[in-house]
Amino acid sequence: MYLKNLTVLGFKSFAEKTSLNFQPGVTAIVGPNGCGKSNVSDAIRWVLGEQSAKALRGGEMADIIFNGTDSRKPLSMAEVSLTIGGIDGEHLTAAGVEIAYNEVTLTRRVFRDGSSEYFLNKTPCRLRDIQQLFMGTGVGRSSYSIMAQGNITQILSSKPEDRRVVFEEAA
Amino acid sequence: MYLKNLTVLGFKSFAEKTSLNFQPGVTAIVGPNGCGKSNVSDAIRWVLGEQSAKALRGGEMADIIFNGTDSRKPLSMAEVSLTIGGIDGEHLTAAGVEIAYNEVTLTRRVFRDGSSEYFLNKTPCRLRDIQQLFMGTGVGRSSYSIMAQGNITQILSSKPEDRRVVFEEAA
Amino acid sequence: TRQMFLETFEKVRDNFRQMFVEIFGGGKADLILTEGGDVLECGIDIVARPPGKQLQSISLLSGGEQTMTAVALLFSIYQVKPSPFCVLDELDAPLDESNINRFIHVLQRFLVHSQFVIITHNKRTIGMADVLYGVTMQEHGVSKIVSVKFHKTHDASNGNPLLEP
Amino acid sequence: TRQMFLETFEKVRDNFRQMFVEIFGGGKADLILTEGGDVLECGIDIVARPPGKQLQSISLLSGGEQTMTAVALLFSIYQVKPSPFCVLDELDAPLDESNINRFIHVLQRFLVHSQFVIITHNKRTIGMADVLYGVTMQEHGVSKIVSVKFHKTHDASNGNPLLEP
Ligand SMILES: Nc1ncnc2c1ncn2[C@@H]1O[C@H](COP(=O)(O)OP(=O)(O)OP(=O)(O)O)[C@@H](O)[C@H]1O
Ligand SMILES: Nc1ncnc2c1ncn2[C@@H]1O[C@H](COP(=O)(O)OP(=O)(O)OP(=O)(O)O)[C@@H](O)[C@H]1O
Ligand SMILES: [Mg+2]
Ligand SMILES: [Mg+2]
Repeated sequence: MYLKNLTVLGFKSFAEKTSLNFQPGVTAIVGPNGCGKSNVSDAIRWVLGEQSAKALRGGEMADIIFNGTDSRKPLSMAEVSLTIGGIDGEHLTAAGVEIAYNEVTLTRRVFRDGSSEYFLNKTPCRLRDIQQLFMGTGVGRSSYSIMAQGNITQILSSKPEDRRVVFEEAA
Repeated sequence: MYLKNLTVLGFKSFAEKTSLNFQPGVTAIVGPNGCGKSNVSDAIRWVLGEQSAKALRGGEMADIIFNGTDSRKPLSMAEVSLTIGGIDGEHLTAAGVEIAYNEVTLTRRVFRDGSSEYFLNKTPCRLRDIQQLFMGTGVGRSSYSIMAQGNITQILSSKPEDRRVVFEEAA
Repeated sequence: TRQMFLETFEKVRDNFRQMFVEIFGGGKADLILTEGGDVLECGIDIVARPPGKQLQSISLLSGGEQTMTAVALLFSIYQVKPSPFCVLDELDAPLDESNINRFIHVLQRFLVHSQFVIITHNKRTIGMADVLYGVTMQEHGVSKIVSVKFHKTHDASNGNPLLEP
Repeated sequence: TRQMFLETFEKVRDNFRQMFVEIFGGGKADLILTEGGDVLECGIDIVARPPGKQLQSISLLSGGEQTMTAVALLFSIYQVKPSPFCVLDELDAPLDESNINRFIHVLQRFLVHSQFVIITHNKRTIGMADVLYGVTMQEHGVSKIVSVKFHKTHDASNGNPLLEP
């Protein structure tokens, strides 16, 4: 399984449709303070199904919709798509995707009322289908595969009981 | 009021008597990870009367006594002295120090049983006398004059009620 | 006392509004007494809006923006009651170069009233110091302090001190 | 299931013990199941002792040492179940140059199995990337992504990529 593309529109500071292509190896994201780097990490976390607004630094889920600037109006919807290649047949079937596809695009939208919609290759689906896609791959809500800014030492300071959840994910 | 000298012995990683002289302006402290820079900040905080072992990253006060290495035994006592110049007569009197002195050395010792001793110019005194010395100067337990590593954003995330304590200190 | 607290609060608040705009080159920030009950009971809320952006909870600000906002508040309090000395431990870790320059620039103003002890890994911050101490651990687990001879460069854009151990 | 958890725990634990010694060039670390009750209920304690130093609570370790210890644990878990992709946001902020080099060195091993997306301000970390994206906010509050042409240097000590916007 590997990332191919991330496309964001209306997610946090990404007012315009923006696309990021991934290669094998290391992709570095750089830029000045406040320009939107961590927002990219939030977008990936969110489209994978993050349910906690707090984990995305917001108070409620609608906080992640582009809120406007001095010269732009707020948007009414946020949409993030993540295209992934090399998913094995078993996971595709579990998620209800035709095995014919060798790449899958997950899409998530949220509206001002906080309600989310999910899509796999443009077909509406449930959050659970997206979770099925990643079952047992090490990408999951409690895995450490997405390390938020400043959070690395939380591995050390978190309660011993919380830590075991991560081990169970890896099991 | 200005700092003149800090002398540490047996405090955390300072196994040997170490002295730091201060000048007006900015003193920068540099060095690799884990070499003892934040321990210098802890030493200053501690000699000024910090009572919380947690604020010094320990579990109990005896944790700040040099704990030994592969080639050195632990020490039984930690001692830090801070020499300060330019203290006005009023504060000197309140702390019980003779006005003849134009510089004051505060010393604090702690032993393995956790008990602390305090001295002003080598004369034993109480913690309260040291606190009197700094009353109303902006140096105090709840002031922001000592900013621990990683703590700056705590100003933003701390409870609104906690924040007011700092304002009261500044009043 | 209620009177003293309110006076201090108002002064810090004014400073904070100005300091934020100066540090961020615009935008708007404020301190707000939380609702309800006695002035001596309520807390203090912080709102901050970098230039051009919309006002949102400060939790949504970036790591660097939060640090600069906290620095603005810190210095606003120092302006009301300048602490004779301040110890700042790696404040500049989350900051990019231009924010470190702004931080250093604002810091200069307080050097008249206060001594600063700054722990840092950053070359620009080091370049503005008057005195430099290196902490080393040649012997595992044992800290030693080395005083570093230092020619302070006054040209901030070329912050490379002559370092001799 | 109890069996699966214990197996995973033992693997991560072995990795962690080795990884820590490798990263710190010595010392000792361990993962310990907390006391009492069912294996499926207890938590996981972390102990770590950098080379030459005495074992103490990890809260007394420095900022950089804590980060490297957490990095060792992170990679120990990745070794047991390599996540296909990982996003690391400014992990290197508290690290000095030699620790960043060690971090980059260990990271290389995982590139066989995983993609990494690394957010960073550090030149050395940038120098080891295969692809570089710059995020900009030319217009206040609106992020744009710029792909940066990049000649990856394989000489890690000379990590200056040719950057063309
Ligand atoms: N819903 C939203 N609408 C518009 N802008 C938003 C929204 N949510 C967050 N932002 C903006 O995004 C910016 C933060 O971006 P981000 O955290 O990605 O910065 P960063 O590049 O990681 O910076 P740093 O280097 O300081 O960590 C903030 O200025 C914030 O105002
Ligand atoms: N009581 C003690 N006895 C001996 N060593 C101690 C004691 N308490 C702490 N230390 C050691 O001091 C070291 C931490 O020092 P400190 O936090 O000052 O590092 P630092 O220079 O600030 O590093 P960084 O740049 O990573 O923040 C740790 O390695 C720890 O083991
Ligand atoms: Mg960030
Ligand atoms: Mg430190």
